[in-house]
Amino acid sequence: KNAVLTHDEL
Amino acid sequence: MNIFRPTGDPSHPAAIVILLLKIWKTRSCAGISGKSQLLFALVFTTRYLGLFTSFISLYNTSMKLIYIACSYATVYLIYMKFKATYDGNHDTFRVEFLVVPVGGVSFLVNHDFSPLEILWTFSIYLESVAILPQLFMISKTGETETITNHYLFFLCLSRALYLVNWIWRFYFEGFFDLIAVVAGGVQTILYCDFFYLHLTKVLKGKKLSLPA
Repeated sequence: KNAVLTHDEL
Repeated sequence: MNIFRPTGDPSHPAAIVILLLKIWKTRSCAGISGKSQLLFALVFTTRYLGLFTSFISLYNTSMKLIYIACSYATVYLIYMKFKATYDGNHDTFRVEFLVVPVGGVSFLVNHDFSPLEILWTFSIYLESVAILPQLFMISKTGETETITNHYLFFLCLSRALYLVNWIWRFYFEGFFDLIAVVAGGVQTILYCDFFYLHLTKVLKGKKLSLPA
């Protein structure tokens, strides 16, 4: 899982 | 999720809601850069296209929808409902000077060369400079009767809390998004300028106009 590409931030 | 997110996340929409209420109450959007608000609407539109492809949490989805709704409501009030009070003559920043280079850079520097990812990157870069038309307008007119201390406070607060959030995530989750951090840093610097302009031009102007 690429943590960066999930974009969980707003 | 660390505490800096549930406090930082609502700060930007809070700033926008304050702006919305101010426009609504005074029936005027004088002093507000419609271009900056238009850019923010574009920012949230291009950033949250992931809503259609991935689900993170109910919190995440609802916050994104709130961001989008608030930014479009502001644009609607400025360009439609209270168009007559919009100070277009002073809102002369050329947005293509921002959108075109930002678009170019997001093609060149991104995490992944895919349409959604490039649009996300575009939105991150654009958000960092979206306040420039507003800055330009304040520096020209030296007045922002409708940009309140509160709008400014919440915008700066959201930046500050996100910076702490990134430091937190770097140390405790090993999470580090260089693009978001650099763009966030640039944005913070511009907001410091916004704050400086506010102190020197706006507050000074207010002081001078006070009845003796």
